[in-house]
Amino acid sequence: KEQPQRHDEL
Amino acid sequence: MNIFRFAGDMMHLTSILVLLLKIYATKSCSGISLKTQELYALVFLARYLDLFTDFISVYNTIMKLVFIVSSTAIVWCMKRDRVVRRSYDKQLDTFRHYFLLAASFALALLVNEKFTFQEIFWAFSIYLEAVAILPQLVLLQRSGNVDNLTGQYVFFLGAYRAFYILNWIYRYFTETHFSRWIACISGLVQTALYADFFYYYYISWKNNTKLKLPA
Repeated sequence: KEQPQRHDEL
Repeated sequence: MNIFRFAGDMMHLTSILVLLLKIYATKSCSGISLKTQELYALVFLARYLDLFTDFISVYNTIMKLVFIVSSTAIVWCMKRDRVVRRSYDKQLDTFRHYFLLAASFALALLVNEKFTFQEIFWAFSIYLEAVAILPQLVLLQRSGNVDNLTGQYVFFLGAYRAFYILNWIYRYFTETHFSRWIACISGLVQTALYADFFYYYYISWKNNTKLKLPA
């Protein structure tokens, strides 16, 4: 399964 | 980072500065919902659990710290400062915010990017932020008259959300793997909640009259 995207927003 | 995201963050920062200015300059928090402020403080604490595990940029880290410190300072001030807390409209601020908390947490358990502690709290913070403005909007509607700084505070918060939507549209077209359903759908819901407020804000701005919300 795909890894979650990095949370690069605030 | 694109210009829309940066503009959004600056609007968010401005809204917090306007709120701090209002509380500091007028020594009053009338018209401000403590419940909304408590929810925002919780939003930041839950979302930025990654502060020490995921480094994105110096900008992100500083902004996260600023949001955590400023939101908890506002809550502290409204609850503990002996002058400020006297002006709190407790009888108008009756929205049952625990309901929002429970619903957001339940949704985060069901819909998340990964079933881990951090991801669940991240999703929880996204859902909670989407609805956290509700006690504030209800309070403004009940009190009818909205003072300038409070009106500007909510306006900047709404503008922050609008710029984040532009940011996602921009990212969708410029990045190859941009898919953030949780953040984008919650963001749309959150922005939609401001539509009514924006309408009356625009009317008062156009007619150069005091902002008044219909009962």
